[in-house]
Amino acid sequence: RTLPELTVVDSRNNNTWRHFVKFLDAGKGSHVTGMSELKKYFQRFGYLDTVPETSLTDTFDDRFESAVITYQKNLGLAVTGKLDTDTVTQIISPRCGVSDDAAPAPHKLHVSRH
Amino acid sequence: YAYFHGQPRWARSSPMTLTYAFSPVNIIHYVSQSDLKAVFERAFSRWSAVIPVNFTEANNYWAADIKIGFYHGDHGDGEAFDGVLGILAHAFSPENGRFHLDAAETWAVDFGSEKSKVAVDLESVVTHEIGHILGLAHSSVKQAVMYPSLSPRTKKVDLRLDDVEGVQSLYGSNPNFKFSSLLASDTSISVG
Repeated sequence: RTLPELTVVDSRNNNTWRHFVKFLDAGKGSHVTGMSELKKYFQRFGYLDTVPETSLTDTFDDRFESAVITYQKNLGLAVTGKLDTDTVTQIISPRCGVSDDAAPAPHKLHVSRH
Repeated sequence: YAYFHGQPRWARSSPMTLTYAFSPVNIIHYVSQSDLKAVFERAFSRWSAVIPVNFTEANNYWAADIKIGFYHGDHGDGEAFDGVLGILAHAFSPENGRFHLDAAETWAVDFGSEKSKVAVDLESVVTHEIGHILGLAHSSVKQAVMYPSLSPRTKKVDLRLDDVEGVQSLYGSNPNFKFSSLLASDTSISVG
């Protein structure tokens, strides 16, 4: 499977998140060793509540699916709830360290539960 | 576009002037001082072209509103850098002014002379971080400067409509700015 963005990155260099490629195609119910590291990434950028690292499991659970969906929406990706090629490519791309957990602009539509 | 929680902005009388300065210690030396200053000057001028905010370089780093530095790893603000690629830079919301770039990156001012496959365009990242300094958070519009990621050897320096509308909502418009000056497509990619 080809990850287009990766073809320009030399794998010998220290690309912090390159190992997340192994989670490609994971979806709800998957259990992949090391997925807790990916959950830390999602915590780091504001998509999962901060909890003790020891409580992060390697299971793709409901909370993580919700985080992936929010990530896909925020980053303008197709919303699949899975770690598809575009999503993984985006996750491993170099980025700004500022969290994505920001306030929505006032004019933007949002949904409230009533 | 999006804002930080509470929509913080620099609260000065308009037109406001913000000063910036480079850390005398935490700096990179493989980019010349003149190139470095020119990059920041161009990046600041893009934002000041659309809002009534001027940026001027100050000599006194500690007294400047915006404090710029290149740092390795854990540099004391709780947001450690991570080496080559990964996190490239970060900046703080108004009116903090801290502007940090990862010294481990191969920062490029010209992809013609910098051939590294992991070279990152300094001007693109600087332009993005200035958006944070002004109060913009990340955008979901891929073409916008405020989109959070940037691939190596990619240049994205021109503000898009989403960036302009966001920052003008915070500061108002520069009276000389015309929306017609925005390009339909202003993202260029250079793969060496």
